[in-house]
Order: sequence, then structure tokens, then C-alpha cells
Amino acid sequence: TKNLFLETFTELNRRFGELFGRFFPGGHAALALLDEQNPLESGIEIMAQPPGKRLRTIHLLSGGEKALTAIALLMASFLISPSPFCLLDEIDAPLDEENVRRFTTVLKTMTQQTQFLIVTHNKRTMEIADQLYGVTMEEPGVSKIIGVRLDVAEQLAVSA
Amino acid sequence: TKNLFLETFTELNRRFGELFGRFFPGGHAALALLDEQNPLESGIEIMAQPPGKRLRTIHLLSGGEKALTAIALLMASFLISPSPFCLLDEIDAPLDEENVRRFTTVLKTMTQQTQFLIVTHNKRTMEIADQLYGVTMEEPGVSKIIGVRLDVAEQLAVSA
Amino acid sequence: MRLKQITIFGFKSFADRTVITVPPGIVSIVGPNGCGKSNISDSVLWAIGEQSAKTLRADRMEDVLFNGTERRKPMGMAEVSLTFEGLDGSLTSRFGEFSELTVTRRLFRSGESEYLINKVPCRLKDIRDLLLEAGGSFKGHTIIEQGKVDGLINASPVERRGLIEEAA
Amino acid sequence: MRLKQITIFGFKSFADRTVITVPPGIVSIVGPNGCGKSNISDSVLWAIGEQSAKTLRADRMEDVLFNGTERRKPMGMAEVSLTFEGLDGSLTSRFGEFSELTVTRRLFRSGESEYLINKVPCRLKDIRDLLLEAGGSFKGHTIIEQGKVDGLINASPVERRGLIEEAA
Ligand SMILES: Nc1ncnc2c1ncn2[C@@H]1O[C@H](COP(=O)(O)OP(=O)(O)OP(=O)(O)O)[C@@H](O)[C@H]1O
Ligand SMILES: Nc1ncnc2c1ncn2[C@@H]1O[C@H](COP(=O)(O)OP(=O)(O)OP(=O)(O)O)[C@@H](O)[C@H]1O
Ligand SMILES: [Mg+2]
Ligand SMILES: [Mg+2]
Repeated sequence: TKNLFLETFTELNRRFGELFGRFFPGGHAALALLDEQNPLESGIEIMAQPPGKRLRTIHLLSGGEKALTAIALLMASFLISPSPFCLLDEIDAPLDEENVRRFTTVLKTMTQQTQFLIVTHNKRTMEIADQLYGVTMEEPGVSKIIGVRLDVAEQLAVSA
Repeated sequence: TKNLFLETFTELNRRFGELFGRFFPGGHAALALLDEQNPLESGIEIMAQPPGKRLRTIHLLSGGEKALTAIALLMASFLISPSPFCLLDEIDAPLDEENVRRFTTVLKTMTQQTQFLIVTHNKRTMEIADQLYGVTMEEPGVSKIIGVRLDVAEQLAVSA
Repeated sequence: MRLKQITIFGFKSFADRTVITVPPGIVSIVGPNGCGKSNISDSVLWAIGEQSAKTLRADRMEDVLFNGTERRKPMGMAEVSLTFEGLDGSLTSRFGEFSELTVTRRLFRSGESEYLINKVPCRLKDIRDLLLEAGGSFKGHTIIEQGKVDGLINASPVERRGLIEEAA
Repeated sequence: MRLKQITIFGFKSFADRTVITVPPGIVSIVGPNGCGKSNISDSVLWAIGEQSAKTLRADRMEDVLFNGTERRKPMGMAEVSLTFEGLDGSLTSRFGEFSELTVTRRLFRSGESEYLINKVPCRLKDIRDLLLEAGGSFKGHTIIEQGKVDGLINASPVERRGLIEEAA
């Protein structure tokens, strides 16, 4: 199983680097084993450098940069071992418009193996959906689901 | 100091209930001392009921409801003991447009005693600012501050 | 294997029986603050076996039962079902010949809980084994809760191993 | 007392000396992801005496020094100053006669740190006492960091006492 682990680790690392490059054009990211001699016990370090920067630790990344780096890692793991569905709850909240565009562009390429259910307030993320559901509480305290068109969905996200 | 504490507690509770009612029209909220006999040691419980709901605990509130309840408590404490300035970093991120409107309406009434510096991506929050500053990294990795007009600010928040 | 439908009844704010059809591709869920969007993801997390009340934003597990409103009484049972389709009949377990599978979890106000596969009572372990065999386990990162997206970055180096191990 | 100006030099991504004038009312700070907005609030938190590197999203306190880019060298010093105006001369301390006050914090790569009031070296305690006396202490909730807005709700009942005690 040591070989299997190393193989999976290498593949995840490759995919992570690739996706990070699509989210941060010109940037570099990689995973590293803290203890190469002992891969089955070792912790995993994440290195991520947005373009032109020289960060000493990933904790100095901004809120949006951290979220996008985590999304790259998440998607990389889906590429090597797809799960039938994935539920994302306002994962785009910390991202600016440009980064939402990059995120949704990559997401659209992943729908062959995985279905995505995405809770969002962001109009750009709504636009890529194949199906939109609105949740309302016409009766206070009781949730109801309604199928909606894009223009209605944008309205629904605007007010109670 | 026991009397001073109880006086401050009662005043904070009154203000909190008032602000919560402005954020959640028809809802009720209050603070409670867990141990009334011993006010100087007692923990403080928060009760918050959005209109028409019957929540058993505040942990069941939604992301946006929790944020708005916390903002009501924060603003209540500013009303009883103003601080010269207050720095809020994307405090409006979990809120839908309607709640951003309620938040900014109340915020505008508090600028007599306190200056507010608000980091935001939300156009509605930008609109209420007396002064807008844009932060850019024209030179990668180096931040610069520029004074901007509203239309430029909206553009700046859109892309890198 | 594909998720075809989520049915929620008496779980949190879903007092009425609610059926959500899940088409292939990307489904987006929208609505104002507090309307019940995150309750949908909590219901799925619960149906696949989540045991921690805190992860479901509750103090005790009974808090997930519909607690009533000013006009409705609290309910005595919460039930969530997930229906999967497109199974290729390759399952070794006794459910092998089905092309569609529905896993159900119920909780009664008395504290009693039930798990069912295609309406047949079973144990939680049966549901977990079935999901693992049927199609790529339900890894920790199948559901990313609100505000938790950078959990992978903030986790400790050892915690991050889980991501590789689940994928291996 | 009013905050008039923030000056940042060599702190995190502010390699060049940057002056932010703070007019009365509401100032909004905007910009794309990663451009340096939260670094401004970190700089203010640091200038009023924050001692925990973790609160400043750093591993060690030296991480707040500008660490260089592909085209610039790292800097050897970080300095942040806050200038306040509108003091009514009622301060009892030796700074009583000033109408304007500037508090400054510096950190050198060697690990040495300095605190100054109106360019006169002092201890951190002097800065804290001064801010407390001059105008409503810098309570814990003067600065709400990114993603921490519901901290007051998630805090324990005893932790919430701080809010009342600071206001009393
Ligand atoms: N046991 C319960 N019984 C009845 N209602 C409940 C129960 N638990 C939670 N709720 C309701 O669910 C609401 C929160 O829903 P949820 O967290 O899904 O909102 P949301 O749509 O995700 O909102 P946001 O956009 O703010 O994140 C609460 O306000 C409450 O009305
Ligand atoms: N010591 C340092 N030296 C140089 N640059 C630094 C240092 N510490 C942090 N940075 C820079 O600051 C950036 C993060 O800035 P900040 O957190 O203020 O972004 P932000 O504008 O708040 O973004 P977001 O909208 O995503 O929250 C990092 O990407 C890094 O480039
Ligand atoms: Mg939610
Ligand atoms: Mg930020």
C-alpha cells in the first residue's frame, strides 16, 4: 500500500499544480511530504505562490486566495477519485468576480463524472447552472422548493 | 461595581433588542444572565428569534441570520460605549441584498460618534461610503492605495 | 451511480414532504438568508450517517426535528431519503440486483432512529458499506459546508492525509 | 478623539510608505482578492499592540515584515503609525498638552521592536494607557476580522462577558 499511496500522492500533486495554475495564471503550488522516509505516516504540507509573490507560509494568503487554493485541491482530488455528487455551500462567497469566473469555468469541465449542487448568492454562479431551485419561506419558518428561471433566481437572492 | 455592571447589561440588552427588531422586523432577541444571583461572574446567553420562527438554540440560525444578529450586538455595544473608530472586514459577505440594505441603513445613523472603515466587495455597501479607497497591486506583490469614484470602485472589485 | 432525488420530511425547516429532483450536471440552489438552503446540505450529510449534532449546527440530535412555528406544531419524526440510479448490478451485497437504491434515515422525538435501504430496515453500517461499494465512497469532501471552504488549508499536515487516503 | 491617518511602511504587502487619510463618516476599502485590504486592518491591529502572530495570520511575528517579491528585496523593518486628532487637552499623562497624537510600532528583522508616541520612544503599556484614557478603549470589537463576524454568537457564555465589561 506504500506504492499505492505514493502513486496517489504524486497524481494528486500533479493535478493540484495544474488547477492552481489555471486559477492563478503564472503562479505555482505543490504538496510535499514532511517525512519522505515514512510516507504512510507523514503529514502533508501545502505550498502555494500566487504570481509574482514570495509568501513564507500559506497562512499569509488572503481570504479569497485561500478559498481558491482549497477549491483547487478539492477538485484535484475529485479528478483522481470521483464521487457521484458534491454539495458546495456558498463556496464562492470570498471570491471576487474574476475568480468566480475562473472557478465556474473549471467546474463546467467536471460534470461528466460528478453532479454538483451549489448553494450561492452570486449571479455568475447561477448562470452556469443546468437547473435552478429557489428556496422560499412564504409561510414563515417553513421551507418550500420551487423550480425557477435565471431572472427569478437573481431576484430571489436579492430579498426575503 | 455590581450595580454598574447590571446597569450596562440592561442598557445593552435594550439596545440589542431594538436593533434586532430593525434587522428582523417582527422578530425578538434578548440577552440573559445564566446566574442572576451572581452577575459579576455569570455567563451571558443570547436568545434570538427571527419573525415567525421558534428556534431551540441560536446555533440553528442560518449563516446570514447569525451574522446579522452579531452585528446587532456589536452596534448595541457601540451605542452604549462608543469607540473612536471601527474596522469591519467583509462583515456583509454572508448577507443577502435586503439584509445589506438594513445593515447599511442602521450604520449610517452611527457615524456621529464612530468612524467606520469597511472592507467590502458589495456594491450596496460601497454606495453609502463618504470616501472610497481602492487597493491595487499594479506591481505584483506590492499594495498601493488610490482614491476612487464609485463607478471605478465597482469595477475594481470585479477583477484583478 | 448517480444521485437522482433527495426527499426531506420533518427535518429542520422542511415541515412538508419536499422532493428535490437532481438532474445531471450543475444544480444551483438560491434564496434569501434563513430560507433553508443550508438545511438541504445538512439533510444530505445526515442521511449518509452524520453522527455529530454540532456538525449539523444543533446542540442535541433532536434539534433536527421540525420544531414548529407560530402556526404549526412541532413534528415527532424527521425523515430524509436519497435515491441513486444507474447502478450496474455489480454490487456483491444482497442489493446487487437493484438498479435503483434509496437510503433512508429516520429519527423520532423519543430518540429512536431507523436506517433503511429500499424501505428494508438495516444498520448504519450497511448503508456505509453499500455507498462505499457502489461508487466512490462519500469522502469527507463530498459536502463542503458554509464557511468551511478553507478547512483543507487550515487543517494540520496530518489531517490532510485523509484526502489522499480516501482517494487511494 | 478621531482617527485622522494610518501610515504603513514595510508591513506585509505595503513595501512603499503608504498614507491613508481617514475622513469622518464611512470609508470603504475595495479591491480584488489578494491585493492587501485585510493587511490594512492587520496593520491597525498590530499598531495598537496585538501580540499574537496567529491573529495576524502569521506563523512568527517576523512574517509581518515585507518579504520581497520577484523584483524587490525583503525589507528589514516594518512600521505602522496611527495619528489621532481632536483631543481636548484633558489627558492627565505627560501628553496632555498635545492636540494630535501619533502612536507608532516598529519591528526589525533582528526581532527588536519599538513603540513611540509622537516620535518619543515608550513602552507598549504607555500606548495602551493613553488610548484607554483618550477616548473609549480599543475594545476587542473595534476591529472585526474577515470571516469572524459571528464570533460573538459562537463565543461561550463566559467569553461574552467581555463585551459588557469593556462597555461598563
Ligand atoms: N429544527 C428546526 N425546526 C424548524 N426550523 C428550523 C430547525 N432548524 C433550523 N430551522 C430553520 O432553518 C433556518 C436556517 O436555515 P438555513 O441555515 O438553511 O438558511 P440558509 O438558506 O442557508 O441561509 P443563509 O443564506 O443565511 O446561509 C433557521 O432560521 C430556522 O428557521
Ligand atoms: N510579509 C509579507 N510580505 C509581502 N507580502 C505579504 C506579506 N504578508 C502578506 N502579504 C501579501 O498579502 C496578500 C494578502 O493580502 P490580504 O489578505 O490583505 O488580501 P485581501 O485584499 O484582503 O484579499 P481578499 O479579498 O481575498 O480577502 C498575500 O497574497 C501576500 O501577497
Ligand atoms: Mg446557509
Ligand atoms: Mg481580505
